[in-house]
Amino acid sequence: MNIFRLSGDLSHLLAILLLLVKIWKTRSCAGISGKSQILFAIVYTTRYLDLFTSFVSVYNSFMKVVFLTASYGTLYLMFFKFKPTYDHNHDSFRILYLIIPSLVLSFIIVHVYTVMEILWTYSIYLEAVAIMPQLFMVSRTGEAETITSHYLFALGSYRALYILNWIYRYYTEDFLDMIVIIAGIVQTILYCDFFYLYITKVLKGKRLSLP
Amino acid sequence: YQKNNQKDEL
Repeated sequence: MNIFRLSGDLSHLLAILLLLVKIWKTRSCAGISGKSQILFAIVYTTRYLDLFTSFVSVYNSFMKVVFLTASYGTLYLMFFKFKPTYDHNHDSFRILYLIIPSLVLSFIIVHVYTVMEILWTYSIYLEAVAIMPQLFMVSRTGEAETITSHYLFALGSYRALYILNWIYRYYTEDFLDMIVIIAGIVQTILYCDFFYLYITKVLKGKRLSLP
Repeated sequence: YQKNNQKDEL
């Protein structure tokens, strides 16, 4: 554990909780992509199956349970409790275009051919692109609520901080996992356009709207 | 090469 990894985890946690609180407080999930949330639920489920097979630390297990619970809680709020507020007309990204190629890639580029390892690798690849339906939705509606922007910024920052963590671990522990590193870089690059808009607009008190 | 067989990250 190092400061980059911890900041990344806390940023990730903040993002997930921010989204839950936003939906709960406003009683609405307008502007949120249910498809991205479905993909994140698949990501956490396939990655954290190791909750049952290996124990790393109380911290790790606790965070995994929180991420899983929050993810399914978000799905429940979006698709059941506040379903009428879900803006499905603008959430039109075809997620099979992400699910299938990630699955195929996880059979091609994987460290070890075991079920757990392939599922873990799949979760890494799918996570890298899971935000695309949400970014697509923002581009289609041309705007995002400020709280949604904060959510996206925290979620994007998490993998960027993990990149710093991997650089740090490479020099201090000789730790190198090219699968997570490349996928993490792809994931972070997808947010770059949004980061630019966030810094130039939202941080100056303006609403995020596309030109 | 990779040394990450125990997945200690989230």
